[in-house]
Order: sequence, then structure tokens, then C-alpha cells
Amino acid sequence: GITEAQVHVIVNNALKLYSQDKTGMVDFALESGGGSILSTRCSETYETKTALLSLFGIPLWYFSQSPRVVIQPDIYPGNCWAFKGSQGYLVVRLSMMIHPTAVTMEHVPKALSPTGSISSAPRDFAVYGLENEYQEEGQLLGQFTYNQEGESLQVFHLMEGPDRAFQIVELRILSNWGHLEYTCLYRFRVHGEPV
Amino acid sequence: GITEAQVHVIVNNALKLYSQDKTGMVDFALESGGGSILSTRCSETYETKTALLSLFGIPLWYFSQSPRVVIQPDIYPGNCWAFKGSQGYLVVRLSMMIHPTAVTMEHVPKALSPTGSISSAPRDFAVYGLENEYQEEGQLLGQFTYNQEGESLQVFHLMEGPDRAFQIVELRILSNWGHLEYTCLYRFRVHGEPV
Amino acid sequence: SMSSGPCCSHARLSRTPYLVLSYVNGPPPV
Repeated sequence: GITEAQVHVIVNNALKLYSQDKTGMVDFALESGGGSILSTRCSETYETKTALLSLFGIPLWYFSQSPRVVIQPDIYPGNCWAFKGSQGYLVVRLSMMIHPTAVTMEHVPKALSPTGSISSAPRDFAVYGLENEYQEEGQLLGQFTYNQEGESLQVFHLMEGPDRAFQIVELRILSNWGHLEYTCLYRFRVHGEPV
Repeated sequence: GITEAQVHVIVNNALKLYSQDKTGMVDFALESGGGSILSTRCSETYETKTALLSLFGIPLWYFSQSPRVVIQPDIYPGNCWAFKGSQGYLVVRLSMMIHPTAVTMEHVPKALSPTGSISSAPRDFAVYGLENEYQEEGQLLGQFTYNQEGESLQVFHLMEGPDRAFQIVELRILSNWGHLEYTCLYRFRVHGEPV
Repeated sequence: SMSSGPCCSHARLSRTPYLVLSYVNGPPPV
């Protein structure tokens, strides 16, 4: 048995965690907090020429989501960055130098996907720590699999250590869940302890 | 003991309140609802020249959050207005003339702050009702302290009365929680009864 | 439907230019 007061405590704690970006952990990749995308170090955006912006009836340009959306919190359907095929990468400069401890990968919930599936979701991916933005091969921090049958938000804990701290992190997508044309990244977070 | 049905009711009510802007009270300062910042009546924004926006590799300008973010609901880390030092003020034109009854002060949750602290949060502050946007000293509606150890969202009830109604409210920050350079305001709300 | 003419020609439409945001002087106020 459980009392009403205990239920209130459980519910309030759950809502509190929910309101703390759902994880209660600092996201050092978040753009508004100081994270940024290194636009010279990412796969090319999959351009669909599908979203046309017009003014006074005059077509202006086509709109595609840029890689910046991967470090923004809005994960409504479509607010993702798409690259061609199932392999791509993205380099993020964190808001500060940290000892990375975990990453979070988030995709639109399957229930909200207009196609009914999330085949465009990343599957196997690897995370690297880079000394600087020009380093080609960084230190592997972990390799993981985003489970399309799992929760929309999945947290992955990095391997023990590293002793080294990083401010630049590379996300390398190795496969997706079946979409033949592109892979979509909704939100990627990096957690850790500031130096 | 408590039944499963009762638990469902508690949970649903909690979610309902959460979805009602967490307070279930009208916010007459909210920009989308008709509130606005009197930009001629606020402290100078603390300019850091840190967020550089570029196009085609050409630097365009530096970006800083304007005071308008204080009446917008996004409180992710960084989506705040910063003024220099620990004392500043902001004047808000409410969406309508009201008898103010309470204000809400909100800051980013400490758990999400990249610095690990919320020393940039306001501490002592006062709220005044102004007859018009040119009035220098309005009527003091209350003086309060935002508690950095408390909830991220704190509601403060104004003194009994006033009999008078106001459409213009001044928020005066008197101190912060220790940050030497600036104070950040994430969101300020004004509640009350329409005239 | 779009009217014809050079100012509306598809050939002149390009991808959205991406605004790039980079932090050059440390983190923003938080």
C-alpha cells in the first residue's frame, strides 16, 4: 500500500525531472548554452528542395534544416538534420572543456512520425573526442546502438575514463534503421564534468 | 492506502497543471499574449560579443538575447536577458489593465546550468506599478527574494490591494546570487485580475 | 502556380543560406 502523500511526492519528482530537460543533466552541446556546430566538419545536408519560402507570392528560396538543429531542443517531426545515406558525421564544439561521461541520442517518437516508422533514425554510432577542430581521428569515447524499439530518448554512458578532457566531440553515424535516402538526427547531447 | 483510480486522478491533474504554463494562472506579461517590453525603460544589455552569426563564411553581427526573452516561455540555458552587474530594471507593458495579485520569477534549473551554479540569478527584487510609461517612481507592489536553493519557478504574492489597477509594471533587481559580471533574467510573469 | 519571368525562375532559387552561429569569446551569459 501507498499513501496519497507518497503519490504526490513521486509525481512531483517525476515532473521536476521532466522539466529539467528530461535528464536532469547538463547538456554541454546545447546551442543556447554555448555549444556550436563546426560547419566545416559535417556531412553535407540532404537537400530535398521541398520547403519553399515565398513572400508576396514570389518564391524566394528552398529551406532545409541545418545541422544546428541537432543541438536545439525542439524535436517535433521534421526538426531534424538530414544527411544523405546512412553514414555521416557531425562535429560539435561544447560550451566548455569537460570530461565526457555520457551522450544522449533522441529521435522523434514513432507514434508521431507521419510515416509510421522511424527508419530514418540512426542505428550504430560512435563518439570521438577531438583535441582541436582540425584533428582527423580523435579518441574513441564509445560506440553505441540507438534502439528503434526503445524510448525516444536514450542515454549512453561512455567508457570508463577518459582521463582527458575535450571541448570538441565528433558524432559519427555508421548505419540507420533502413531509410534508403537519408538519415535524420533530431537531438544529440553531451554530458560530463567540467574541467 | 490509495486506489489506482485515485493515483490516475492525481497524475492527470498534475499533468494538466503542468501543461497550463505550470501555474494555471494567466501571465499578463507574456509577449505572445499581448505583453511587451518598454525598450526605452530597461537597463543596458550586457554585451559579450560572444555569439557570432555568419553567412557564407562572412561574419555578420554578434548576437545577444534582448529583454524580450524575459516575457517568452523558453527557459533553456542561455535563453535569458543579461544586464551588467547585480542591479538592473525592466519595464513591461501588460496585455491589459489588471489588479496585480502575484508575480512569478523563474530561472534555469541549477541541474542544467553548465557552470553548476546559478550565481547569475536575481536575489532581492522589487515590483512597481506605473501609471504610465514615463512615470519615474511607481507604486511599490512588493519586495521579494528569489531563493537559489528553492524551486526553479517561484511565485510571489503581492501585498494586499492595491486598489489601483496597472498596465505597466517595473521589475527592479536589487541584488544577485554572487555573479560578479552580470545578472540573468529568464522569465518574469505578472498575474492578476483584469479590470 | 508561379508567374514566369527571370525574377521567379527556378534557376535562381538556391538552398537556404545557413546562418552559422559560433561562440568566439567564451560562453554566453547563462
